[in-house]
Amino acid sequence: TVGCVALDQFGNLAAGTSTGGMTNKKYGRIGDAPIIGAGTYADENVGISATGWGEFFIRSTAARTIAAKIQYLNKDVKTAAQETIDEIEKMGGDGGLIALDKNGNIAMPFNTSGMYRGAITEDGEIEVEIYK
Amino acid sequence: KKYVVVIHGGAGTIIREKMSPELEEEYLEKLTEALQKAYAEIKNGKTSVEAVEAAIVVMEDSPLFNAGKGAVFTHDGKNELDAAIMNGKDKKAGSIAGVHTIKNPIKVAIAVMEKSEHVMLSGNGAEQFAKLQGLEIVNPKYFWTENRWKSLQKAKELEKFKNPKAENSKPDYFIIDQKFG
Repeated sequence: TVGCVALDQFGNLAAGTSTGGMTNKKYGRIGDAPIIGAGTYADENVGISATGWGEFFIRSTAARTIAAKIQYLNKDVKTAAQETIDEIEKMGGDGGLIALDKNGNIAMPFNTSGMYRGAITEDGEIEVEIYK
Repeated sequence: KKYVVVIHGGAGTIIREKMSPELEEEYLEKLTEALQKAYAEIKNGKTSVEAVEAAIVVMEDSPLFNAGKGAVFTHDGKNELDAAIMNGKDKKAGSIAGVHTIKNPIKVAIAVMEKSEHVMLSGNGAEQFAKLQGLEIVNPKYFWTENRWKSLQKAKELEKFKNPKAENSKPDYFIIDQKFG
């Protein structure tokens, strides 16, 4: 799975996710990537794209949960994202996500190795890393 | 620091011992290219949707990532793709699931968001819609890559091994089949 969240010069956010699914999957199984509110979500405050054990991200409505924590509980993006990943881990799931808020703050909590992520600032400074 | 683009890229099935430094370098280069493409859109005054599309198309067109060209295989030996987009400005969203012939699924998800009254289309219907929108349709063979095919064979071998009735054969090394895309 790949994903991107962007913040444009008008202050608007967008989130996108694209995936080939899971190796050896059967029965037309669909994961969280195409499910709005689970693997992909964006509103006026934050954008989220996830890549996790799909079933857990769907059941926990992961992406919308992060946005709701920001909207209703005034949590910052890092806290909201980490709490959500921790809740998923407690359920037995794993994976990660990226989140970018309207002020340009990011969160990239992952609890699974092999995930790559990257970010670029408004000045063009790039960070790319792999979660070991 | 004010970030304007953030991305993630999963390699799908990961053969832990096999991720060579050269391969890791290829991943880092491709991710950098994706970030730069999205950043150029933002700097040119384009929208966040256009920036997201630019980054994801780079990764869909690369065999390195489990999306688009580098998609993993289903049990039936097919490549089955999904994608979604959501615009925070007006909370419009577009999504497609379970398609086999769409070269860039993110482009079709954006078309669903911007050119239909629906949010989610699936299977043949999504492929018909993509064709009507003039988006690129490819032969499913386009998505075939040897290493993903080998991953499927190993995953099937592992599945046999996990099956209590299976003879006591054990694969020579384990593929850690990540449950996520």
